[in-house]
Amino acid sequence: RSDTVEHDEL
Amino acid sequence: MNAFRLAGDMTHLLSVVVLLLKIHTIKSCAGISLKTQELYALVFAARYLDLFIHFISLYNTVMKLVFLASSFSIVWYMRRHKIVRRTYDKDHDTFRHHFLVLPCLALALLINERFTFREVMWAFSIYLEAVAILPQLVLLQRTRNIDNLTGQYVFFLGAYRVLYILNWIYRYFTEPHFVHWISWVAGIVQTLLYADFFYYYIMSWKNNVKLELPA
Repeated sequence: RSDTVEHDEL
Repeated sequence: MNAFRLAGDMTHLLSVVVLLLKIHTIKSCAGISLKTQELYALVFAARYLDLFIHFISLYNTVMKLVFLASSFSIVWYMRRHKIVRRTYDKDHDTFRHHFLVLPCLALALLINERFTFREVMWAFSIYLEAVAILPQLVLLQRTRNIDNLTGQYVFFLGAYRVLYILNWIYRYFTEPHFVHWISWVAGIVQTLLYADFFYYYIMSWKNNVKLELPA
Protein backbone atom coordinates (compact mmCIF):
# COMPACT_ATOMS: atom_id res chain seq x y z
CA ARG A 1 0.00 0.00 0.00
CA SER A 2 1.12 3.50 -0.73
CA ASP A 3 1.48 6.23 1.85
CA THR A 4 -1.68 8.10 1.01
CA VAL A 5 -5.12 6.56 1.07
CA GLU A 6 -7.09 7.39 -2.04
CA HIS A 7 -10.44 8.90 -1.11
CA ASP A 8 -12.01 9.61 -4.45
CA GLU A 9 -15.57 9.86 -3.14
CA LEU A 10 -17.26 12.96 -1.81
CA MET B 1 -17.11 6.80 -11.98
CA ASN B 2 -20.14 4.55 -12.19
CA ALA B 3 -23.79 5.54 -12.68
CA PHE B 4 -24.74 4.86 -9.03
CA ARG B 5 -22.02 7.15 -7.75
CA LEU B 6 -22.99 9.91 -10.18
CA ALA B 7 -26.68 9.52 -9.35
CA GLY B 8 -25.76 9.60 -5.64
CA ASP B 9 -23.77 12.80 -6.02
CA MET B 10 -26.58 14.34 -8.05
CA THR B 11 -29.26 13.55 -5.45
CA HIS B 12 -26.93 14.95 -2.79
CA LEU B 13 -26.55 18.09 -4.87
CA LEU B 14 -30.30 18.19 -5.46
CA SER B 15 -30.96 18.03 -1.71
CA VAL B 16 -28.73 21.07 -1.23
CA VAL B 17 -30.43 22.89 -4.12
CA VAL B 18 -33.87 22.16 -2.62
CA LEU B 19 -32.76 23.47 0.76
CA LEU B 20 -31.16 26.59 -0.73
CA LEU B 21 -34.31 27.17 -2.77
CA LYS B 22 -36.36 27.10 0.40
CA ILE B 23 -33.98 29.36 2.28
CA HIS B 24 -32.96 31.75 -0.48
CA THR B 25 -36.20 32.06 -2.43
CA ILE B 26 -38.92 31.47 0.15
CA LYS B 27 -36.75 32.98 2.91
CA SER B 28 -37.75 30.24 5.29
CA CYS B 29 -35.90 27.56 7.18
CA ALA B 30 -38.96 26.26 9.02
CA GLY B 31 -38.59 22.58 9.84
CA ILE B 32 -34.84 22.61 9.13
CA SER B 33 -32.47 21.69 11.95
CA LEU B 34 -29.61 24.14 12.42
CA LYS B 35 -27.85 21.48 14.48
CA THR B 36 -27.78 19.09 11.53
CA GLN B 37 -26.59 21.88 9.23
CA GLU B 38 -23.77 22.79 11.62
CA LEU B 39 -22.71 19.17 11.77
CA TYR B 40 -22.65 18.97 7.97
CA ALA B 41 -20.48 22.08 7.75
CA LEU B 42 -18.08 20.43 10.19
CA VAL B 43 -18.23 17.14 8.25
CA PHE B 44 -17.23 18.83 4.99
CA ALA B 45 -14.56 20.99 6.62
CA ALA B 46 -12.95 17.90 8.17
CA ARG B 47 -13.24 15.71 5.09
CA TYR B 48 -12.08 18.15 2.45
CA LEU B 49 -8.84 19.16 4.17
CA ASP B 50 -7.00 17.72 1.20
CA LEU B 51 -8.81 20.01 -1.22
CA PHE B 52 -5.75 22.00 -2.23
CA ILE B 53 -3.18 19.28 -1.57
CA HIS B 54 -4.54 16.25 -3.31
CA PHE B 55 -6.07 16.66 -6.75
CA ILE B 56 -8.39 13.89 -7.95
CA SER B 57 -10.41 15.48 -10.74
CA LEU B 58 -12.01 18.78 -11.66
CA TYR B 59 -15.39 17.22 -10.91
CA ASN B 60 -14.21 16.24 -7.44
CA THR B 61 -12.77 19.67 -6.66
CA VAL B 62 -15.82 21.57 -7.89
CA MET B 63 -18.23 19.33 -5.96
CA LYS B 64 -16.18 19.71 -2.78
CA LEU B 65 -16.23 23.48 -3.13
CA VAL B 66 -19.98 23.43 -3.73
CA PHE B 67 -20.66 21.33 -0.63
CA LEU B 68 -18.35 23.44 1.51
CA ALA B 69 -19.77 26.76 0.32
CA SER B 70 -23.39 25.62 0.50
CA SER B 71 -23.15 24.07 3.96
CA PHE B 72 -21.48 27.13 5.47
CA SER B 73 -23.84 29.54 3.74
CA ILE B 74 -26.88 27.59 4.99
CA VAL B 75 -25.57 27.89 8.55
CA TRP B 76 -24.95 31.60 7.96
CA TYR B 77 -28.48 32.12 6.63
CA MET B 78 -30.07 30.29 9.55
CA ARG B 79 -28.03 32.14 12.16
CA ARG B 80 -27.60 35.61 10.68
CA HIS B 81 -30.04 36.43 7.91
CA LYS B 82 -32.59 38.78 9.43
CA ILE B 83 -35.65 37.22 7.78
CA VAL B 84 -34.59 33.58 7.54
CA ARG B 85 -33.45 33.25 11.14
CA ARG B 86 -36.89 34.27 12.39
CA THR B 87 -38.41 31.20 10.74
CA TYR B 88 -36.03 28.86 12.55
CA ASP B 89 -37.90 26.55 14.91
CA LYS B 90 -35.41 26.85 17.75
CA ASP B 91 -37.71 25.52 20.47
CA HIS B 92 -38.10 22.13 18.80
CA ASP B 93 -34.53 21.80 17.56
CA THR B 94 -33.18 20.69 20.91
CA PHE B 95 -30.97 17.73 20.03
CA ARG B 96 -27.67 17.99 21.92
CA HIS B 97 -25.56 17.78 18.80
CA HIS B 98 -22.30 18.67 20.52
CA PHE B 99 -22.43 15.31 22.23
CA LEU B 100 -22.12 13.60 18.85
CA VAL B 101 -18.84 15.30 17.98
CA LEU B 102 -16.57 13.98 20.73
CA PRO B 103 -17.51 10.29 20.44
CA CYS B 104 -17.01 10.51 16.67
CA LEU B 105 -13.58 12.07 17.19
CA ALA B 106 -12.66 9.39 19.74
CA LEU B 107 -13.82 6.66 17.38
CA ALA B 108 -11.79 8.21 14.56
CA LEU B 109 -8.68 8.18 16.74
CA LEU B 110 -9.24 4.50 17.45
CA ILE B 111 -10.51 3.28 14.09
CA ASN B 112 -8.96 4.83 10.99
CA GLU B 113 -7.27 3.69 7.83
CA ARG B 114 -3.99 5.24 8.89
CA PHE B 115 -2.97 7.15 11.99
CA THR B 116 -2.25 10.48 10.36
CA PHE B 117 -3.95 13.83 10.90
CA ARG B 118 -5.76 13.77 7.57
CA GLU B 119 -6.85 10.15 7.84
CA VAL B 120 -8.17 10.65 11.38
CA MET B 121 -10.08 13.73 10.23
CA TRP B 122 -11.42 11.77 7.26
CA ALA B 123 -12.67 8.95 9.50
CA PHE B 124 -14.12 11.54 11.90
CA SER B 125 -16.06 13.14 9.04
CA ILE B 126 -17.42 9.76 7.96
CA TYR B 127 -18.61 8.89 11.48
CA LEU B 128 -20.07 12.33 12.05
CA GLU B 129 -21.91 12.33 8.73
CA ALA B 130 -23.52 9.01 9.67
CA VAL B 131 -25.25 10.56 12.69
CA ALA B 132 -25.57 14.18 11.55
CA ILE B 133 -29.13 13.64 10.32
CA LEU B 134 -30.40 12.73 13.81
CA PRO B 135 -31.27 16.29 14.95
CA GLN B 136 -33.14 16.79 11.66
CA LEU B 137 -35.14 13.58 12.08
CA VAL B 138 -36.02 14.51 15.66
CA LEU B 139 -37.15 17.96 14.52
CA LEU B 140 -39.29 16.42 11.76
CA GLN B 141 -41.03 14.25 14.31
CA ARG B 142 -41.91 17.36 16.29
CA THR B 143 -43.05 19.37 13.27
CA ARG B 144 -46.80 19.39 12.69
CA ASN B 145 -46.80 20.61 9.12
CA ILE B 146 -43.81 19.29 7.25
CA ASP B 147 -43.74 21.30 4.02
CA ASN B 148 -42.96 19.64 0.71
CA LEU B 149 -39.49 21.15 0.31
CA THR B 150 -38.37 19.95 3.74
CA GLY B 151 -39.68 16.45 3.03
CA GLN B 152 -37.97 16.43 -0.35
CA TYR B 153 -34.74 17.69 1.15
CA VAL B 154 -34.54 14.78 3.60
CA PHE B 155 -35.71 12.33 0.96
CA PHE B 156 -32.93 13.32 -1.46
CA LEU B 157 -30.36 13.13 1.33
CA GLY B 158 -31.47 9.59 2.11
CA ALA B 159 -31.56 8.63 -1.57
CA TYR B 160 -27.95 9.80 -1.89
CA ARG B 161 -26.92 7.36 0.83
CA VAL B 162 -28.79 4.45 -0.75
CA LEU B 163 -27.14 5.17 -4.11
CA TYR B 164 -23.71 5.29 -2.50
CA ILE B 165 -24.23 1.79 -1.13
CA LEU B 166 -25.17 0.56 -4.61
CA ASN B 167 -22.02 2.31 -5.87
CA TRP B 168 -19.88 0.42 -3.33
CA ILE B 169 -21.43 -2.90 -4.29
CA TYR B 170 -20.71 -2.11 -7.93
CA ARG B 171 -17.14 -1.05 -7.18
CA TYR B 172 -16.55 -4.11 -5.03
CA PHE B 173 -17.19 -6.34 -8.03
CA THR B 174 -15.49 -4.20 -10.64
CA GLU B 175 -12.40 -2.87 -8.85
CA PRO B 176 -9.88 -5.38 -7.50
CA HIS B 177 -8.88 -3.70 -4.23
CA PHE B 178 -11.89 -1.67 -3.36
CA VAL B 179 -12.51 -2.33 0.35
CA HIS B 180 -13.28 0.61 2.63
CA TRP B 181 -14.77 -0.88 5.78
CA ILE B 182 -15.04 2.44 7.57
CA SER B 183 -17.16 4.13 4.95
CA TRP B 184 -19.21 0.98 4.31
CA VAL B 185 -20.19 0.33 7.92
CA ALA B 186 -20.79 4.03 8.67
CA GLY B 187 -22.67 4.40 5.38
CA ILE B 188 -24.96 1.48 6.12
CA VAL B 189 -25.69 2.82 9.64
CA GLN B 190 -26.40 6.22 8.10
CA THR B 191 -28.78 4.76 5.53
CA LEU B 192 -30.64 2.70 8.14
CA LEU B 193 -31.40 5.88 10.07
CA TYR B 194 -33.52 6.97 7.11
CA ALA B 195 -35.54 3.74 6.95
CA ASP B 196 -38.35 5.00 9.16
CA PHE B 197 -38.52 8.33 7.34
CA PHE B 198 -38.57 6.61 3.94
CA TYR B 199 -41.48 4.43 5.05
CA TYR B 200 -43.66 7.39 6.03
CA TYR B 201 -42.52 9.50 3.09
CA ILE B 202 -43.47 6.83 0.56
CA MET B 203 -46.76 6.12 2.33
CA SER B 204 -47.73 9.79 2.31
CA TRP B 205 -46.82 10.02 -1.36
CA LYS B 206 -48.76 6.85 -2.22
CA ASN B 207 -51.85 7.85 -0.29
CA ASN B 208 -51.53 11.45 -1.38
CA VAL B 209 -51.67 12.81 2.16
CA LYS B 210 -49.44 15.28 3.96
CA LEU B 211 -46.23 13.85 5.40
CA GLU B 212 -46.32 13.40 9.15
CA LEU B 213 -44.01 11.35 11.34
CA PRO B 214 -45.47 9.69 14.42
CA ALA B 215 -43.94 10.97 17.66
